Amino acid sequence: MYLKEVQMENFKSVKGQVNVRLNSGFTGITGPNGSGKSNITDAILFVIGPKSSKAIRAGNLLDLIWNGGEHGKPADKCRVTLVFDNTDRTMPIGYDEVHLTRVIKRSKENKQGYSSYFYINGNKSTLKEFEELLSYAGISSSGYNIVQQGDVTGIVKMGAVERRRILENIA
Amino acid sequence: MYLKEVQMENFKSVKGQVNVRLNSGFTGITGPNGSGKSNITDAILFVIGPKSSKAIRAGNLLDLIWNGGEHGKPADKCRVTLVFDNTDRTMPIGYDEVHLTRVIKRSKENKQGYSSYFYINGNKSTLKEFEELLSYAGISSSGYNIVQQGDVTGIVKMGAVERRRILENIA
Amino acid sequence: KRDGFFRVFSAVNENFRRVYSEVSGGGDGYLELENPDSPFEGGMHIIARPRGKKVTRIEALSGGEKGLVALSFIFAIQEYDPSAFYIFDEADQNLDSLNAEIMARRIKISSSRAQFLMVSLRKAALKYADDLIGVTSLGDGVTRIIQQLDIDSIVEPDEPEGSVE
Amino acid sequence: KRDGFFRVFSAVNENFRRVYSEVSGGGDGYLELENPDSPFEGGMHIIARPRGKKVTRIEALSGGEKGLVALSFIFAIQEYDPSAFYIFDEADQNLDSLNAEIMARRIKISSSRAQFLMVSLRKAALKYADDLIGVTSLGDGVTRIIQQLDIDSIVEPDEPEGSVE
Ligand SMILES: Nc1ncnc2c1ncn2[C@@H]1O[C@H](COP(=O)(O)OP(=O)(O)OP(=O)(O)O)[C@@H](O)[C@H]1O
Ligand SMILES: Nc1ncnc2c1ncn2[C@@H]1O[C@H](COP(=O)(O)OP(=O)(O)OP(=O)(O)O)[C@@H](O)[C@H]1O
Ligand SMILES: [Mg+2]
Ligand SMILES: [Mg+2]
Repeated sequence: MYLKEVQMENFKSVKGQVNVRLNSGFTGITGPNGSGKSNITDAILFVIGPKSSKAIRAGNLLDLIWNGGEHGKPADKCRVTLVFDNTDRTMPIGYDEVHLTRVIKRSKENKQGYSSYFYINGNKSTLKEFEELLSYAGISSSGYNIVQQGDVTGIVKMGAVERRRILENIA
Repeated sequence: MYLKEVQMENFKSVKGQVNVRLNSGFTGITGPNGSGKSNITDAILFVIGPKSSKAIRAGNLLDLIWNGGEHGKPADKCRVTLVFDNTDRTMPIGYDEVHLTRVIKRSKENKQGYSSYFYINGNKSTLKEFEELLSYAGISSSGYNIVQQGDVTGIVKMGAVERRRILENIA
Repeated sequence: KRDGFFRVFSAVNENFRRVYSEVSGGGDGYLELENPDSPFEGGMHIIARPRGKKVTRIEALSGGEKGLVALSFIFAIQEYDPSAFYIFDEADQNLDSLNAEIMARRIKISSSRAQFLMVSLRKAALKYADDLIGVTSLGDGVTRIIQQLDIDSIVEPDEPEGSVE
Repeated sequence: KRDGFFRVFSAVNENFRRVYSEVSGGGDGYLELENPDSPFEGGMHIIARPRGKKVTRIEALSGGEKGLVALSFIFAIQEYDPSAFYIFDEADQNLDSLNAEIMARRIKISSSRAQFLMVSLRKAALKYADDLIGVTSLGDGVTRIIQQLDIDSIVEPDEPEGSVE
C-alpha cells in the first residue's frame, strides 16, 4: 500500500488541475519559499480528515479554494483525490486502486457558505468511512506519520502533560 | 563605537578562558549544532543585562557556570568581559576602550547560591550603571538589536496586543 | 487503560533510547514520567545527554540538539505505530549539514518498509531521496510541479549563479 | 504617551513598507492597528501581500514568507531606533537560498553604519560577511573558536566529504 498520486484542483495555490505522481520509496520535495510545498501536505491532510481547519492553515474551509491570485477570479470549488495503490489489499476493497476524493463547493444555501462532499472510487461516502479505510493502513491525521512544518520544535516546547498525552493517544 | 572582543571564562560551554575578536563591520559565525554559537550571544546578553535568566536559556544563573562536561569538575565562577571601542567617545568615559565585566561566583552564604559582580574597566559597578552607559550606544537587552534563535518566528506567532507593545516600548 | 499506557511507554522509550544514540553518535536519551505510579496525574519529560556532555534539561540544549531529540522521539513513535506512508515538512530546519544528512539517511533506511515524503530546502538531505519533485511558481502565486527534478539543477550558494558581489 | 506611540507607529510602518517591498521583490506590506482611535485598547496586525498574490493574513503565508515579513519588521524597528551593534542568530532558518542571500545582502549594506554579527549554517548567507568565525567542539562539549575561518573550508553537501552513499 502506498500513495501513488495526489490530484489537486483549485486547492489553495493550485489553479486548475495539477497532479503529483509519487513512488513507493523515498521522495524529496523542494522549491522556493511560498511556491506550494506545504500546500501539497495540506491537500493530503484535507482528505484524511484533519481534526481542525487550523491544521491545514485555513481560517475556514472556504480559504482552501483557489482565490484567483492578484487579479483573477476565485474558483467556486476545490477538489483533492488521493490515489492509493491497493494491490496488496491492505484496504478491504476489491480494487487495485483506491481513490479518496474530497470536494468543497461554495454554496449560498448553507450558513457556513460551503458544502463538503466525500467519494470513494467515485461513489458518495463520508469522512467516517474514509477514516475507517485509512486506519487499515495505519494512516490517521492525529498520528505522527505527518510531521508538519514547525512540528519538530513543537515537541520540545510543549508542556510535560501534553507530551504524555501523545503516548496516551497511541495506546 | 563597536564591540571589539568578547572574553569568556568558564561561561556555559566555554572551559577556561576563550576570547572572540570582532571587526566593526559584518562578522559571520558558524559551526556545528551544539558547538556554542548561541552561547556567545548569551554571554553578550549576560553582560548587557537580560530581563530574565530565561532569556539566556538558564534555569538560574548558576547554570551559566561551566558544568565540567561529562567527567570533569564544575568551575566555581564564570566571568564575561565585553570590550567596546570607545575612540569616538559614544560612552561618556575618557578611555579608548570600555571593559564591561560581569562575574557569577558560587557562594554558600547566599540563599540563591551565588553572588553577582559588575565591573567597569576593573572598578566595581552595578547593572544600573551598565544600562546607563549602554543606552548611549543604543544597546539594550529588550530592544530588537539582538534577535535570538527562534525570535523571528516568534514575531508572527505572537498576539496582536503583544506586537503593539513592541512599538510602545520603543516610544 | 493504565496497562495499555505502560506498554506504549516502555516500547517507545526503548525505541527512543536506541534511535537517539544512533543519530547523536553515542548520546544517552530516555523518557521520564513525573509520576510513575499514576502516570495520568503527571506529565512526561524527555531527558537527553549529547555525547561528551552532562545530562541537561532539553530546554538548555542548542536549537539543533533539540531538533535531533524531537526527531528521535518522532521516529520512536513511528516505529511503535507503523503507517503506510510518512511526511516530513522541513524537519531539518535547525540542523547543520551533517545532522541533516543523518536525518535523511535514517529516512532512506526506513523507506524500504514504508513510503516517505520529505520536504526540504537542503541538498544535504535531498541527495538521499530516490526521486525529486520540484515545486515552483513563476511570480504569479500559481503552483507548478516539476515531476522529475535533477538534483544538480538545484543551485546552492557556492555555485556562481551570476554572483551578486 | 499617545502622541509618542503614533510617532513610532507611523515611522516604523513607513520603514516596514519600504523594506518589505525591497526584500520581497515588489510585495506590499503595512501595519494595521485594531483600534486606530485608541491604540492601547487593541492590538496591531502585520498585513503582507507577496508579489503576484492576493493580500492574506500572515498566518496563511508559508514558513519562508512569514520569515521574510518578520525580518522586515525587525529591520524597520532597527532603522527607527539605531544601535551600535546587532546580532542575528540563525534568522535564516526558514528561508530558501535566495531569500537567505537577500537577508545577508541587506545586512551587508547596513553594516556600513553599524556592527552586525550573524550566526548562520548557510553558505548563502555567510558568503556576504567581511570576516568569518568558526565555533566548534571536539565531541567533549568544550567550545573552541577558530578566529579567521575560510569560507571554502565550510563543506556543504555537494562537496564529496567522503560521500556516504
Ligand atoms: N486559497 C488560496 N488561493 C491562493 N493562494 C493560496 C491559497 N491558500 C494559500 N495560498 C498561498 O499559498 C502560499 C503558501 O504556500 P506553501 O505554504 O505551500 O509554501 P511552501 O512552498 O511550503 O514555502 P516555504 O518553503 O516557505 O515553507 C502562500 O503564499 C499563500 O498565500
Ligand atoms: N553551564 C554549562 N556547562 C557546560 N555546557 C553547557 C552549559 N550551559 C549550556 N551548555 C551546553 O551548551 C550547548 C549549547 O550550545 P549553543 O546553544 O550555543 O549551540 P549552537 O552552536 O548555537 O548550536 P545550534 O546550531 O544547534 O543552535 C548545549 O549542548 C549545552 O548543554
Ligand atoms: Mg512550507
Ligand atoms: Mg544556536
